[in-house]
Amino acid sequence: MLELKNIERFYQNGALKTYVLRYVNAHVAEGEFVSIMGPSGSGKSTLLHIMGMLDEATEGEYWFLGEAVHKFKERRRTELYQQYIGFVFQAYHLIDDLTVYENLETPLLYKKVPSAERKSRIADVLDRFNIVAKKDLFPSQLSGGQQQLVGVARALIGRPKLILADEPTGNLQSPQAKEIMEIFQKLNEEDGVTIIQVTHSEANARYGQRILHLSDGRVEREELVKKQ
Amino acid sequence: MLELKNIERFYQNGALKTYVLRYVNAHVAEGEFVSIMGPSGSGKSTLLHIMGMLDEATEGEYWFLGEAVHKFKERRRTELYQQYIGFVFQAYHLIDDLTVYENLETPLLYKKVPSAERKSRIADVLDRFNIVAKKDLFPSQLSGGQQQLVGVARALIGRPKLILADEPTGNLQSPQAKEIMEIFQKLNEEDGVTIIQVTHSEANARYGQRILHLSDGRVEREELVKKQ
Ligand SMILES: Nc1ncnc2c1ncn2[C@@H]1O[C@H](COP(=O)(O)OP(=O)(O)OP(=O)(O)O)[C@@H](O)[C@H]1O
Ligand SMILES: Nc1ncnc2c1ncn2[C@@H]1O[C@H](COP(=O)(O)OP(=O)(O)OP(=O)(O)O)[C@@H](O)[C@H]1O
Ligand SMILES: [Mg+2]
Ligand SMILES: [Mg+2]
Repeated sequence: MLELKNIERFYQNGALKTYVLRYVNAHVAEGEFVSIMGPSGSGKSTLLHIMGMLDEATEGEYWFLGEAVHKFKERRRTELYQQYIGFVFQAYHLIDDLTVYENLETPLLYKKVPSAERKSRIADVLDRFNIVAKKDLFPSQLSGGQQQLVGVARALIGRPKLILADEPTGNLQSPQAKEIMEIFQKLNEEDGVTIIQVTHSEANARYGQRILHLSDGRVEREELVKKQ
Repeated sequence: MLELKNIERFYQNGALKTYVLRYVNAHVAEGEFVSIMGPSGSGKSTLLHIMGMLDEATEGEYWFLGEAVHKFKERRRTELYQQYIGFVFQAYHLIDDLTVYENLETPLLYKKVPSAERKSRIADVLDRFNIVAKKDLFPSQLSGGQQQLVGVARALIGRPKLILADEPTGNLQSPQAKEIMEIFQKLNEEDGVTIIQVTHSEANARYGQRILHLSDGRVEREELVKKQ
C-alpha cells in the first residue's frame, strides 16, 4: 500500500537545522494493521503526516498505491488524501465554526456522496458513538473525550482505504478506548482497511500485527505482535 | 482548603437546558491529593474549572480558603487564581504567539517575581523537563507530548498552593507519565501542596489518597486509595 525510502525531514530555524526524521524506511502492505511507538518528540506525528501526504519529506521517496507521491504537486496529494485516507489528529483539529454534524459531513462532501446517503451515514456514526445529543453543538461545547470521538468518527465516515490515527484514545476512558480499538480491528479484519496508528498504549498496540519503534527520528526496531 | 456545596452547572442552548453538574458536594482539605474519575462528558473538566474559579456554578456555594467565592466579582476570582492556583489544562492552552520561555514566564510576571529569580526558575524547570532545546520555539513547533510538558511546567513554576490538573499525562509515554506523577507526589508530601487531578488512569489515581467518581454530573461515590 505504501512505501517510504530513506525519508528525511528536518526543520530550519535560522541557522539551526533540526532533523526530526532520518533514514526512515518502512513498508506497509494493504490490509496490515501497524502501530508506531516511541518517546515524545521522536517523530511519530511527523511520520504519520508524511504518510498521509499532509507534510512532505525533505529527502527520500514516498510511494503510495504505486504512485510517486514525492513528485506530486500539492493538488494531487490533496486529491489522494481526500479519496483514500481517514486521518485522526492528535489534537483533533475539528472545525470550530462548524457543528458536530457539519464536521462529520465534510469528508462526505469531498467524496461527492449524495445527500440521502450522507444523512444516513452521519446518523449511523452519531448513534454508534453515542453522541446524537451533541450533533448541533460546536466543538468548543464538547468535552475533551467527545471531541476525540468526533475526530475518530470523521476519519471513518468516508470509509477510507487507509486510516492514520495519531493517539486515537488518549483522552478516553478504558471502556471507550477499547470500543475504538475494536472498531479499528473489525474494519481491518472484515473490510481489509489498512490501519497505521501512533500510540503510547501497549494495550492498543496489541490490536495490530506489527510495531515500529521510533527513537530520535529513526526506526530503531520492528516488533511482531504475538497473538495468544 | 476548598468546599463545594450543592453546586449546579447547566448550559442553556436556546430552549434546551443541559445540566452538566448537579448536587455536587465536595470538601478538599489542605495538603490532600485527590483524583476525579468518570466517563467522558460526566463533568470532570467543568468541576475542575469551577474549583479553579475559571467558571462559575449556576447554583450553590464555593468556599476557597474560607472565602465565599460565589459572591465575588471576576476581578477578585482572577486575583485568587493567579495567587494560589496552578492549572494544567486538558488541551494545554499555551499562548501560540509566545515562545516556550515566555509561556513559562507568564505566571511569574503575574506574581511579580523579580527578573533574576524568574530566569533561574525557568532554567530549572526547562532542565528538569528536558526541554531546554525547545525554549525559543513556539507551541506549534512542539510535539503533543512536549506541549503537555510545558503545560505542566507552567502550572508548577509559580509554586502554587493548589494544583488542578486535567488529564496531565494523556499524551505522554509511561516513563514520562510516571515522572510527572512523582513530581506531584513529592510536592504533595514534602511541600504540602494540595493536588486535585482529573485522570482516566488507574495508575495515576493511586498516587492520591482519595478518588471522587463522577457520573452524569454527580459524585456517584468516593473511594479511599489503599496503600500497599
Ligand atoms: N457551552 C456548552 N453548551 C452545552 N453543553 C456543554 C457546553 N460546554 C460543555 N458542555 C457539556 O458539558 C458536559 C461535560 O463536559 P466536561 O468537559 O466537564 O466533561 P469531562 O468529564 O471532562 O469529559 P472528558 O473525560 O471527555 O474530558 C459535556 O457533555 C459537554 O457537551
Ligand atoms: N516547525 C518546527 N520547527 C522545529 N522543530 C519542530 C517543528 N515542528 C516539529 N518540530 C520538532 O519535531 C519533533 C518531533 O515532533 P513529533 O510531533 O513528530 O513528535 P511525536 O513523536 O509525535 O511526539 P509526541 O509523542 O509528543 O506526540 C519535536 O522535537 C518537535 O519539537
Ligand atoms: Mg505526536
Ligand atoms: Mg475533560
